[in-house]
Amino acid sequence: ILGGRTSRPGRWPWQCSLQSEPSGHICGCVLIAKKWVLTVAHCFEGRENAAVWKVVFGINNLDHPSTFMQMRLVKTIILHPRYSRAVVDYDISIVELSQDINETSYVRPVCLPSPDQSLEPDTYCYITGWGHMGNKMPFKLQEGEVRVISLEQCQSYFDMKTITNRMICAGYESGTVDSCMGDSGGPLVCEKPGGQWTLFGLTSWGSVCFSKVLGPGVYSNVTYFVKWIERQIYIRTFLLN
Amino acid sequence: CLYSSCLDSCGGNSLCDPSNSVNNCSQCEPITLELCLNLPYNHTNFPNYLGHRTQKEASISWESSLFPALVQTNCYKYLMFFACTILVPKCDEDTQQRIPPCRALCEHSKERCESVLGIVGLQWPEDTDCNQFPEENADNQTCLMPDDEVEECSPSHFKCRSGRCVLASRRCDGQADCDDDSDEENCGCKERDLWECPSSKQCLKHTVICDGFPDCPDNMDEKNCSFCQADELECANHECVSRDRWCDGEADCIDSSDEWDCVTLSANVNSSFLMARRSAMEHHVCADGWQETLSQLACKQMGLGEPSMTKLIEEQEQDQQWLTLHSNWEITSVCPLSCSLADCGRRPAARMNKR
Repeated sequence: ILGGRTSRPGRWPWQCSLQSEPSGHICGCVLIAKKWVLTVAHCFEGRENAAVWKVVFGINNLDHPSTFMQMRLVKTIILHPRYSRAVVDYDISIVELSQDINETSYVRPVCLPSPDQSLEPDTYCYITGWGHMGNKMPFKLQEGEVRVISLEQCQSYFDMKTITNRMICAGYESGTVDSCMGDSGGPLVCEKPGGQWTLFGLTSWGSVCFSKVLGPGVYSNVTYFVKWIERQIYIRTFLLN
Repeated sequence: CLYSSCLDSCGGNSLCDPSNSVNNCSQCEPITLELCLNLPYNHTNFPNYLGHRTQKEASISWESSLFPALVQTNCYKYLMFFACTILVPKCDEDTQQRIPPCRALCEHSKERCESVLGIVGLQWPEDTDCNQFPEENADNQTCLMPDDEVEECSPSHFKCRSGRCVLASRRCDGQADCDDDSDEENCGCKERDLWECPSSKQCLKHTVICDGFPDCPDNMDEKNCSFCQADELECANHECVSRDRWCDGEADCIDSSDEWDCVTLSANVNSSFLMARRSAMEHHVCADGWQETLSQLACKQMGLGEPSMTKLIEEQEQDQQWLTLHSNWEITSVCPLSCSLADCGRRPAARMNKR
């Protein structure tokens, strides 16, 4: 996260770290139910085999094991069938954990939006992750507040790509707070009145985050995918075959 | 290679025997970088002349955005060709060696385009020092120069009638970018070999028609995609599955769409009734001896939280079809459920301790 600040433990209990040896942390991810995690499809490029992945919850410092930490292996990786590597569209995937997590104050799911709950421009939300800070890779989880911008305005920053309604853009013209490499798959969450946090975006792509030409971050639009997410979980939980 | 960063570019390939020097352990690979798919060569190897170790890295690099944008200024005819020779250098398949651009190509590109970058406060990419490239016809060193067949525009560009290149995303966007306005001509979907949504006039690629994912606002691209028998229903991916296999608990469509939305809460105004779909027919659930565990199962199946309340209501619609749960259930009535949202999005550990 560029221009953010170090988070306090427990502030983002749905944040998880998608890891694969030998590199360790590869991508962010988000807990949405005891056995289900969301992340982005491009994290699995070249590594679609579930056996090489594990998911770590309840940590703040990647380098320090915490008493609240829980680690699970990955049972299934469900890439969106329309994921397009070339244009980074439909960039979403669901991970089924090998076992339920234990729900604690430090490991808890985020809410999913309802299919008709879209995010309006000028809404302020938070992005979190262990991605690049511009000058270094952090060990401690970083957080930053960003403002959602309209897709039309977002398109004006990216000549080479098409911004679709599967995407959300957020950030500032000055590019102060932004997501970066290593944040992919992590959450863009917004607080609802009453203090409940809802997941509206997953860090997907953007301009080269620490280059001179800055632009907003682009996030997978979770509202667009809610029906697909629910169906995938339903058919893998309740069907007989 | 075991002790050098070279391992990645080899991908653990046997070519990496320790006796080689780090520099020549890479091999030719097909070009996948979209920007450079129309070159007179189609194999490359890495690292490239910008220090990128893989095509993936090159594809998300600053230079892969900079050069296509700069091409639009028409500062040099072969700028895109030069950009590709350093982004995805030509690989000689016999020697597995990189073939550099000639120094003259680099110098021409830099002379004519560096100043244009300067106007917008940007710099020419630092590590494209032209002196690293050989002179054309230098002693036994091959290098690349453009010939008449070289395309001035990349596949991600549209070529104006005047010959200039503009980014393909600017084609038919309602604003003329070509000096001769040719990018805003023949913009009908048919002229561009695209499919048109009847209501919104949106243009779609043919590959997304009838693929099970609606793209037109009115889903017209997913209509009339298959013709099922009278006793069959169409899956989301347009397969035909017999009606009595819908919601039987087993996926019969490849995309499992015959098992979607089998348990729902009906959207009645005054209360929500539990509905079950069987053989593609909506049924109220009759509740002879309903148990709370069934309420919990129903809410969980719908992806909702624990039931907050279950009520039994006498039947109201005479002609409604009933799905009988168990043969020994006597009383026929309807049981509305109201499920709470899952307990989510809360962060008790983040509560601030006031001092």
